[in-house]
Amino acid sequence: LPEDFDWRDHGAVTEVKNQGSCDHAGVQCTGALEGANYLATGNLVSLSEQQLVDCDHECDPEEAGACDSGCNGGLMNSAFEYTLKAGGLMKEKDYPYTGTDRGTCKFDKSKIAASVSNFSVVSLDEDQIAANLVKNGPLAVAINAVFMQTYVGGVSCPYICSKRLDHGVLLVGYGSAGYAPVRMKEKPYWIIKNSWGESWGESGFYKICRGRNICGVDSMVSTVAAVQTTSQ
Amino acid sequence: SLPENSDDALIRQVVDADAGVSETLSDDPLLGAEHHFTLFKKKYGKSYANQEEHNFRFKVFQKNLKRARRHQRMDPSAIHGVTQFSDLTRSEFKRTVLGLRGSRRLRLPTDANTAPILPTEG
Repeated sequence: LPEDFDWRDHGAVTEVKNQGSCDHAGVQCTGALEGANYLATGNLVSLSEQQLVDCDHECDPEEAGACDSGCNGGLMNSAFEYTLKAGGLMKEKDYPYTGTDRGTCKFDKSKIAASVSNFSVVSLDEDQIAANLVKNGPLAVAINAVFMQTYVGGVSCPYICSKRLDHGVLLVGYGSAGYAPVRMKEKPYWIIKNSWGESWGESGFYKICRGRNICGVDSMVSTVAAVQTTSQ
Repeated sequence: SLPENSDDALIRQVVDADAGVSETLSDDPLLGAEHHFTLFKKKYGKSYANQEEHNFRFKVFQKNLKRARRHQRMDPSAIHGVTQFSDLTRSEFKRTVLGLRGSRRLRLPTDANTAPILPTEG
């Protein structure tokens, strides 16, 4: 494994999005599929989150009533399941983001830009997470976002952080040496793409230290593979 | 797992008083809070429906300055301060900004495919 790796340097990451107050857990799903599609086709295409907001009502088979529900949230694996069943996602420009869930589903199968071949969950082991990241592209992950409300920059490495997962993000890379002055040592970190616009964090990105499942970041990691499609 | 307002309930580790103080906040986060709030509204284009709402949001903002300082103490290698969410209560932030659904602690689905173990050396 390389010591440092960042999919932004390899052209697999689209611009930072701003979900506003409508988070569907689709951002990490679209981000992972954008990366996988890039690896499969060589084309980086921004995919539609609004399609997920409007059309994905997939339910978690393990929790009654836990269904993806417009701006009220969802689960990333359910979003992958929907994408697999629907046949794929349209381009962002063909099905643009509105930030509301009051519209009807306008999915047009003839305009699918990327399709899921399969998706898998990755083990808790951080080396395996890094290996899957490097091999398969950006990974969908869940995290506890309590420290993200006030995050401005740097490597977040809280002494204590709940592992109760409440936010979906996209793991796009890792670094070997983030500066940690109080601990008097360099610390490795994950690079995470968020969906709160470029004015949040480090141009829309978040760095969180590696090594002890901080804020639950290693707990729920999914990788996706894309199939090549002919978009119109 | 920790209770919902876990960042309020956590045991606080004692750290050096000078360590990791945010560049964006003074020692007393409430000093200049009105000035910070004015800058915040301008930067993020915030406006409120009436004076009552404005006053409420200012109180929330002040609490979030304290929260940012608390986070700074607990997370000294990052910078914590004012963000576009500084006028949201913790529950508003969770309800409107965070999207992972599930009342229980989330677990990996048992029927999901498991990624094969990859070689990580050499």
